[in-house]
Amino acid sequence: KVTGKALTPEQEEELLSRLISADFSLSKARMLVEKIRNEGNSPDVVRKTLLEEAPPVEPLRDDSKPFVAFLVGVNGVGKTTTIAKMAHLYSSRGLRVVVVGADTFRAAAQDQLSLLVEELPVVYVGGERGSDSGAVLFRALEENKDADVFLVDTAGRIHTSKALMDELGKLIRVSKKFSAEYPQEVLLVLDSTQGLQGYRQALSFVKGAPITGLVLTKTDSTAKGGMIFSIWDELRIPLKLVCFGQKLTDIDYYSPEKVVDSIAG
Amino acid sequence: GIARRVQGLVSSFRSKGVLTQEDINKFLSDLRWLLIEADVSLIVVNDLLERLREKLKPQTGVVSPADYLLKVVFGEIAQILGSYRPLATNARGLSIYMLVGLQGSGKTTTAAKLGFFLKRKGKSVVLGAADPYRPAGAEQLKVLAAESGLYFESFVDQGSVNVNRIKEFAKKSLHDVLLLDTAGRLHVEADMLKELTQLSQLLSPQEVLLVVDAMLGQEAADIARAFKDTAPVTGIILSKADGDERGGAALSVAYVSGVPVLFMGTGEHVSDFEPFVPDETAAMILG
Ligand SMILES: Nc1nc2c(ncn2[C@@H]2O[C@H](COP(=O)(O)OP(=O)(O)OP(=O)(O)O)[C@@H](O)[C@H]2O)c(=O)[nH]1
Ligand SMILES: Nc1nc2c(ncn2[C@@H]2O[C@H](COP(=O)(O)OP(=O)(O)OP(=O)(O)O)[C@@H](O)[C@H]2O)c(=O)[nH]1
Ligand SMILES: [Mg+2]
Ligand SMILES: [Mg+2]
Repeated sequence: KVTGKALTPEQEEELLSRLISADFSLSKARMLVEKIRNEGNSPDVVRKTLLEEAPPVEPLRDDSKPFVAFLVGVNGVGKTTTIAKMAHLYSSRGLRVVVVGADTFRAAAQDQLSLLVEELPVVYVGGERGSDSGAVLFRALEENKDADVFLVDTAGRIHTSKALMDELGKLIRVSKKFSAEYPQEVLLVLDSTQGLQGYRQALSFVKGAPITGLVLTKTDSTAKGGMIFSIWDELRIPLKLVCFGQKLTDIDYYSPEKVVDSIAG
Repeated sequence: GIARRVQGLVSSFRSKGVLTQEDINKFLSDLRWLLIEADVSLIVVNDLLERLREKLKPQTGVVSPADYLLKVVFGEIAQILGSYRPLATNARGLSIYMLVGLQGSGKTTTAAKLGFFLKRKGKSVVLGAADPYRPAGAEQLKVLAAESGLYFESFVDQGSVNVNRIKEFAKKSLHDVLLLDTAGRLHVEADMLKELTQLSQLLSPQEVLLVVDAMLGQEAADIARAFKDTAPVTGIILSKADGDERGGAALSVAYVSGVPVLFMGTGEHVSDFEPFVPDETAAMILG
């Protein structure tokens, strides 16, 4: 932890190492150290520089009703659990929430999500395993015309899969049958423990869908999420939600200060 | 993958006749950044470079410098990664293999894959549910077991793992293998790590297999260390190797845990699973 004076070369090396270990890309870490060195090397400068480079706070586009949000991402990152957390967030505000279980592929995916939300005052719409995910979404939107929020869970799939991109495209087209505004959010869920792989996933996913924001999960781990700086820098995709545990309440809006504090130490 | 990158770095030495100490230092300095960009944990990069620094000696041209560098670096990486070896068996009865790892790393799916692999080798396999936390976790394992023609047994009772029931089952069972699928846990969840220590102490499994997401970032080394300190990890199974072109996490985990990578998961289907061999099948990871 740097304390009080200008950074020595050793402290600069230590800062570079700390940024790399925080999952910053090599080029981003070097650029930050360079910037800090030029601005005069002190702990306040470190924090200030990180805050300048951090993604800004961009709120969820959930002010228009009905609000439709898709959660997408690779396998096991926390999409399903995050959907349940968002269902809790919105339903506890008195909004009418529909949870759409559009993962019709993975074993027990339907059971998992319906169990996660069974205590919540929400409507669950799912489908048989192997059925068409587009049909599930269509039915959810068609049969709940008075709902306020639709939270759509999708199957995890490796980011380089063309099949994934095609399915995502299909789901977006289905939602557009109901309104040109849908979906207001397509959130890419990133597992913070995957580090820079999340940046590569973002590069892939934007080719197949209009990603409007990120969700960073498992921040209760020691991973610091440095890759979100590169994702903002190069793709202009902001971080919107942060998850830090397996309970329904372990979710919060992104705060640049909190992210920077955990990196700056 | 790491291999192709190292080959790229070495190609600049193709035209050289000798290898000086200065060449070696420059090579190691470039290799450092290459390994970092391949997502190897920083602490492992530094240790690995030290080992290579001691191993690499100036060459007078009898061996091509490029071939020499490749041989030493690949040799070191392959040695760290290890490779498939048959799983340990219990001479006195049911062999218990425990699958452990972070949330979402692929344990449940891997249990089915490993079970199917062992079944094709002639073993009678039971998939045992020992994750009391994940909603529909046992159901997921049960469905996967049915799909692959494997037996299924749930050892979850009232929100916890019923260890006595596992012991009873093991005593009476005529099966060869029990694959225990446990709950995902973070390397910083002390109570969950404690539970894991207790489980392994009470059951004395023949193998404790750490399922590792091939896409892990810098955290990989710390994760490996925490699990190694918690339970006697005997092997690594790399999951989602189809999702990564870097492969750094595999190297970090193998290095810190000191145990070999035994298998690699290369997709979501039960057949997307293969014994790990650093030269050929690791092409996916080492590239
Ligand atoms: N510690 C921690 N665990 C989490 C967090 N979010 C999700 N998990 C856990 O990670 C595991 C995977 O979560 P899922 O919600 O099933 O992930 P998914 O992306 O839907 O997975 P697939 O649908 O299989 O691709 C579960 O055990 C979750 O409880 C988090 O913020 N912190
Ligand atoms: N592409 C790919 N997906 C995989 C692989 N192994 C597992 N998965 C997927 O990864 C996701 C998580 O797998 P699980 O088996 O549920 O992971 P887990 O470790 O049991 O999760 P928890 O019990 O919540 O800790 C699922 O969508 C799996 O289908 C693999 O090798 N390749
Ligand atoms: Mg899911
Ligand atoms: Mg599981």
